[in-house]
Amino acid sequence: KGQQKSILGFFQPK
Amino acid sequence: MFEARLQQGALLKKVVEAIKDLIEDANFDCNNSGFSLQAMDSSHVSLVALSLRADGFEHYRCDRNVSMGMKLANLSKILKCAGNDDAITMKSEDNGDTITFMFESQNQERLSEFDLKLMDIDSEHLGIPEAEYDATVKLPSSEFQRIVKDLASIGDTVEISVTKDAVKFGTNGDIGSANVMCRQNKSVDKPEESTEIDITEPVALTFALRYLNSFAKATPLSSHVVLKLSKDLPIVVEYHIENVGRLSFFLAPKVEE
Repeated sequence: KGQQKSILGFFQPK
Repeated sequence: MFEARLQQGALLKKVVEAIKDLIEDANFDCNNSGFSLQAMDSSHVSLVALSLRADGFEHYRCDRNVSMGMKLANLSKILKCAGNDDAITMKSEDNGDTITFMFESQNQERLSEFDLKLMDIDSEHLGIPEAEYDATVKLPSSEFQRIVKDLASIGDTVEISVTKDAVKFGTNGDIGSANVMCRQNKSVDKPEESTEIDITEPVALTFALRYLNSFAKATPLSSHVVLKLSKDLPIVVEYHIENVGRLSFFLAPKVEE
């Protein structure tokens, strides 16, 4: 059922 | 100093109850335009973003930008001591190490004061790109809460697929499978029951139901929830807090490797 991605893979630290 | 008064103290109670099980500690950032928070859950799979505008408060004063670190479980303990009809005032001195919460009953007969110790939390802020989404779905928040609750009893991930006239939630597990479809209905006579779909292209993504159920704890904040989906991007689950601001959740998708 797919690999859970991390939110850090989409939003970069400012 | 920072001082803000919310006549509808219940709003703050509901916000904290919605996020306290997802994030442990958070920095509340205050500046003269409002009061905000951004934090990830401990597994860095989801992100919470709260923003309450200054003009949503009866009284709002923020002399200098301040960031106050709080443990959500402790904040929840204090806010549980506020009545649902109480007005809540938050106050803190610049460079203070506590924040004061004052609860006033409607008839002004009871005034409570609680001090919460602040803590140093080093949290980096993430940039959330303002994206155009492939699909935006606005549906009754109670409907969404029921769907993710029901599906979680069948499976642990849900595929959400949106076409121009319906949004579908599908799951399967050891005992079997479930599919829920909500058709678009812009019923004007009962706006609180309307489901609206705005789509640029069909999209289907898979998410962990555990997080969606946690987000749905924000249901008491708004009659509707807005879901925003784009291919291979986190889903946005957004609760608009009328006249004050919004509470948004972001959840990274599960992707077939």
